[in-house]
Amino acid sequence: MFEARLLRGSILKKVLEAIKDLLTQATFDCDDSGIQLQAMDNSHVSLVSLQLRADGFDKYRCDRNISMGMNLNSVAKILKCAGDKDTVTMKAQDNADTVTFVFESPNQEKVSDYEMKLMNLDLEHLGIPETEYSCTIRMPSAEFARICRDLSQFGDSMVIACTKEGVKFSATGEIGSANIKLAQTASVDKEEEAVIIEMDEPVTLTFACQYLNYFTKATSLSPQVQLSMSADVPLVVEYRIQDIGHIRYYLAPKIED
Amino acid sequence: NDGQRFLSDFFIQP
Repeated sequence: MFEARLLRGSILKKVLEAIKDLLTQATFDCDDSGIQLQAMDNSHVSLVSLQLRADGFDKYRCDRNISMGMNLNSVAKILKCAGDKDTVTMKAQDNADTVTFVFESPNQEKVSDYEMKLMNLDLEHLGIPETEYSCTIRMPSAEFARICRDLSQFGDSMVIACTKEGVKFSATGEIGSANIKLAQTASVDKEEEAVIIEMDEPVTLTFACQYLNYFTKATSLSPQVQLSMSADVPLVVEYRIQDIGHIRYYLAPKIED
Repeated sequence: NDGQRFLSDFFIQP
């Protein structure tokens, strides 16, 4: 028996919004530590890694490890039927070929259940090596979303250059060029609003704007985002989900001209 | 393809 109940059901709605444009299907691996999902987009350029810890759920039971392959468009359709304040419960029997989503309104007056067929997915699971990153940048997630949106008007690629002075985002295209520089916040009153840079070595890497824009669909999950970069390795864009886990996106760089 | 690299260049295949 698998059962995971979340009073803050809107978290699951937001998680689906954050992955459904990048992935069409994925496997939710459940064990007694929680729910994990790792999947690459179709072009094998980016990867989503989601972790929801068991202790972040209001009720969590997983008697046997279970892997549930799901069509994410279908899951997103079902979760759209949940109210923002609903409690969401996912449950499945051992060896089941369906999963059931139960939505309960705050006053318990409306209870809905949606049963969905599971899929057998044979997806590639990549091993991600432990990496010490040369630069980590923490910044407001809404600011990062704004920068990605603004710069993608100028070109398909964005250069992210991190030095000890700050971080510069740049794009160049037919209409011209754009540069956005963010300095490290001098004094941190509200950590959520701060730009904080930890740098061992400066790093400059180029990434496809399209994927960065997909990642920013996770903005509503966290007020802050963390970018981790080292020369010639994939970028990590991490949104922490309060008290329950995180969603990390990895993006392979482009080779610079 | 415009210099885009793939994750399999960096991550370990099973």
